[in-house]
Amino acid sequence: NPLPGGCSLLEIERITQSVVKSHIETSQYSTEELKRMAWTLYNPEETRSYQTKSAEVMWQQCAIHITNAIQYVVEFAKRISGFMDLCQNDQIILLKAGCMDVLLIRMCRAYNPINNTLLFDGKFATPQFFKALGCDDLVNAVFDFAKSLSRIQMSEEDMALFSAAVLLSPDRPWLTDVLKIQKLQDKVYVALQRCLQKQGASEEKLAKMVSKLPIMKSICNLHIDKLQFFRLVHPETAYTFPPLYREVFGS
Amino acid sequence: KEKHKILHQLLQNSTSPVDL
Repeated sequence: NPLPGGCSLLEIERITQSVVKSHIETSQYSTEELKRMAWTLYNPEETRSYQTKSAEVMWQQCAIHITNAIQYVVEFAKRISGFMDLCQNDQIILLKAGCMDVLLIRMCRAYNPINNTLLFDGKFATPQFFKALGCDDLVNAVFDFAKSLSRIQMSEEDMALFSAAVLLSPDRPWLTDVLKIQKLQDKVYVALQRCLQKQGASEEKLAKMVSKLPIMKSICNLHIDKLQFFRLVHPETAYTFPPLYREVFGS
Repeated sequence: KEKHKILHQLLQNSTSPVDL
């Protein structure tokens, strides 16, 4: 039977393997490691010490962690078959526009819904832990998103393919070869659909995943707004943020 | 290119931080 988008079964199998392999190879922590760490929480004293840091120090630390994670996302993208065939202009646009989305999807692996905690610097932390950042709305939005995504119970394969589909969004502004990216994304979505079918997942699972896209966009925008405000208030500190962070989130 | 120097480098590098 012909598959949607005119792609062959072999092509779909190939892209599934490539995306899942690159996701696993470029995840900062394996599922086993995350399981082992899930109950390693910051104690009240440690939490207080983070809460009483200055906004500058806490922002700097978060920027470093995000930058580290971005490097893995770049590597994830590079290993998706077809991504490196795009022109470098498009590769950069897709990464700049989509890496925060991918980070948000990946983050749900490092989220514990039982106690609403998230892995940060080796231990699990509550939303209150990030008080010093001075952006409770952003922090709460990130935790709420992680909670809602964890409810979908995505497998590693789902997560890999969903991340790739989001990264390969052909509607990002200033792209050169929209059609090529559209074709790649179509293939990834077909692969994701097949993967869900194989698992015997309900039809709505994909719809549930796709319904998270606007929330992800609003979190990305909120992060940029907060960063711009931080830059205004603390220009010297913002200037010392890792160069890659400044490149990705600069205008 | 200058504006995205590091991204360009990361995309061109065959050995990435992940491998190191």
